[in-house]
Amino acid sequence: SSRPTVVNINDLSSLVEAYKLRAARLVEMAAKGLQGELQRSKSQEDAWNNCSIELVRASDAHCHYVVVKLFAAKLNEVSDTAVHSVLNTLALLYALQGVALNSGDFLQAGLLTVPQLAQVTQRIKALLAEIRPNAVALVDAFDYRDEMLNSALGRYDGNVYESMFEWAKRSPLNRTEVHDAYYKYMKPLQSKL
Amino acid sequence: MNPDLRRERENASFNPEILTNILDGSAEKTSRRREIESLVINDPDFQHDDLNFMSRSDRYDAAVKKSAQMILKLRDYGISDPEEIYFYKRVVRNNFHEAFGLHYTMFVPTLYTQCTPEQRKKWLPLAETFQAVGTYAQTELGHGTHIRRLETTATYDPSTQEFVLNSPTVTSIKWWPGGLGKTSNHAIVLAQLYTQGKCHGLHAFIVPIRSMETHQPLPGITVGDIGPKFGFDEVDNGYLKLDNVRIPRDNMLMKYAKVEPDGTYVKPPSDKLTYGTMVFIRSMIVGESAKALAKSSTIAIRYSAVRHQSELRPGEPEPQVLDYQAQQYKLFPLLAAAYAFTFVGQYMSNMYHRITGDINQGDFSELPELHALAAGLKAFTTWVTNTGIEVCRMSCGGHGYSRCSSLPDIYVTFTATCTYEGENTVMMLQTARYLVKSYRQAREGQQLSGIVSYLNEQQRVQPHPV
Repeated sequence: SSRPTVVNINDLSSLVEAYKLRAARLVEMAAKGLQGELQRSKSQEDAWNNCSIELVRASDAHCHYVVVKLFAAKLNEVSDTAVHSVLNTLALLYALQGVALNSGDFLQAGLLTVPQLAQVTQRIKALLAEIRPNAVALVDAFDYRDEMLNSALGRYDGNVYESMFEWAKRSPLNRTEVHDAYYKYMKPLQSKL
Repeated sequence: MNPDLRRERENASFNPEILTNILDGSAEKTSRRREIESLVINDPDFQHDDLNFMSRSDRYDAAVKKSAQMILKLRDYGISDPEEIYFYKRVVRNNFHEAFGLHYTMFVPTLYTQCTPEQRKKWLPLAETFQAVGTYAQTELGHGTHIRRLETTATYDPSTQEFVLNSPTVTSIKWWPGGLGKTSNHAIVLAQLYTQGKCHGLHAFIVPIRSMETHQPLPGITVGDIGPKFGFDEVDNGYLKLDNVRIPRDNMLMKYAKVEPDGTYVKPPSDKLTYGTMVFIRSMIVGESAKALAKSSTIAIRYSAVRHQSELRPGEPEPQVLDYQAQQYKLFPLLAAAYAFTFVGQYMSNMYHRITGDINQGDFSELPELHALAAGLKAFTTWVTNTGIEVCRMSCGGHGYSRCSSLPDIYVTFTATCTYEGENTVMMLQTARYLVKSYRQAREGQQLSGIVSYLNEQQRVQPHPV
């Protein structure tokens, strides 16, 4: 077979390769599982149903590979150095987080070793710290105006608490200082007790 | 400006405006988008109290009013570019759905893609001038994603050259379509076609359901709103029961499959063409996942920068919540996913338009790949986003539970994507069908094309030495 590729967890293209091979392996397992069910003389439909878990996981892995691949491909279009750097950090975080959450797949496929998985966790922590100073600027870049977010918590100016208090005061229940229910039910109750 | 947020913005290592331009595609597109958004934001006609303060009936009323005004204003402004129309609508509907949503996202696109030229000539002017207000009635009370089992029938009567549409059982009642309950006067109904005593499977029919003069239900039609749901309070998701409703032969959408006047059936070139609209919607849902996750991340991260909580080191002032590694671990991977899905959404939109262009030229070769990829990515991105919105909401503590945060609204509006337009598990199984077929072809030595070509590779990867 062609020259083996060494997986470098700090290199995005190497991680794309690992996702690709994880997907290929899960598709192969699902197809072989299906073949095995068929050989046990099950109908096509029964065989398919009895492999649903592997089939869904194969599709999930395929889609995950597509997402990581397209994220990495997009970076090649970004010319601004500062933006490229922050997006590359995000892409690495996205890919490594997927490895951490699906570590069994990568280990079983021989794509990563147990020591490397410990490195993945350390790398994720380092990436979180790298992203921290840019987090607010990264969401600002989505460019959702306050009128579109419609959120007292997510306001661009951050005046959360004043905004929450104003919103609450406009709630219909506050249209009168004393709600009718007091006169209709609470006051009669108090007079009967 | 809150001092914490001001400092956060001063500390950034890049210019967000450049990244906004990348997300939009160019600086010109950014300024055009902002211009269109301002048209809505500064328009007093679109101002109203918070929908959360309204009854369901008032919310529907407000939604229909906004939709009606939006149509007139888009015409008056001369905004006709689909992407610019989308920008305009996105601000009008905010975190909610618009009352006429399905008319534009399903009814009109289906007329474009499934009508013969003659049928387009008749129906498109009616739909575009809003004489015909339509929805898309596929799902039934007892049948959803497995659409080959839908029970509604359309039986051809050659003596009158009409189709007789019928809901034979209670499980066959059309259920859920947006705008079906009170808004629409027409519906594109998916039904099992019977002609010359034979069933030819699912086909699409334009069915008048309410009078175009009085808006009253037509004879044989039982139609109404299905009642309150988890969200979508301003949308009249409806039910439709058909009792031997007769429609002219010409009301069957016949761009691909046909029924001749004598009842002879002409097969379509591909059985996936009837689902063309669904593939379009699924491709668009990937982009919607990105937007919902982007909004939720924006809210949760800005709030986490403003909120101070507990103490990291004894005696020090309360730090920003965003300084806790646990909070970063919850929110930053979702922020990364929002960017990832944005780029995937752009890719899917481009792929859809390219392949439908090929289909219009008679080239169906990439339709199976588009169908499989749209199904899988719709499921993949909506599952991640659905969970992610909840993580963002809970990351805001108690205030995330208030409707003023918008996170409950974003969640109840978005979560429907995991079951509509194809329930996610079934979507993943559809993708798997294509993957297994491709795998077998690769094993037989066929060279695969497109995004599954990696199944041809035998390359193994060695773990990186530690």
